[in-house]
Amino acid sequence: MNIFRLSGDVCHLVAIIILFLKIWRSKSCAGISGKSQLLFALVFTTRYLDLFTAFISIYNTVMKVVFLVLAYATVSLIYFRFRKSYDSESDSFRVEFLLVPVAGLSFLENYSFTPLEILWTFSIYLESVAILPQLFMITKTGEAESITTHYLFFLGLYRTLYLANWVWRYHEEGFFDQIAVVSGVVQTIFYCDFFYLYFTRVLRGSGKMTLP
Amino acid sequence: DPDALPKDEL
Repeated sequence: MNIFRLSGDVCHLVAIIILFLKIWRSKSCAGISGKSQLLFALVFTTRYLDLFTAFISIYNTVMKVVFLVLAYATVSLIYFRFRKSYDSESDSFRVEFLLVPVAGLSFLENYSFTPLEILWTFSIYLESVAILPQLFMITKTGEAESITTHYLFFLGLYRTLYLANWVWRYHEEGFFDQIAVVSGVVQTIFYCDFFYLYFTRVLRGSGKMTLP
Repeated sequence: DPDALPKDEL
């Protein structure tokens, strides 16, 4: 464990909590892509199957359970409790265009052709594109509430810190997980455009982020 | 080979 990965995990947890509390307290999921949240719940489900087969550490187990619970709780808020405020019109990204290539690639490019390994690989590839429906929804509506942009900021920060974690681990331990790194770089690139808008608009105190 | 590594990252 290193400071980059620990702070990355904390940012990830903060992002998930920000989103959950935003929906819970505003009793609305307007502007939130339910599809992205479904994809994230799928990412955690397919990645954390080893929760029952491999014990890494208390921290690892606790964080996996927390991420799973919060992901499904958020999905249930969007699709059940506050479903009247779910803007399915704007949340129109065709997720099958993500799931099919990701599933296909996880069968082609993996470390070993075993169910657990293929599901893990699927979750790695899927995580790199899971935010796209949310980013697409923001471009479609042309705006995002500032709390939603803070959610995306912490999510992007978590990914950026993971890149630093991999540099550190390669330098310190010679650790290099090619699938995770390549997929993580692609995922972080998707946040670059958002980061630009975030730093130039939201942090300028304009509150809402409106796209040009 | 990476798959021998425990998947210790979240």
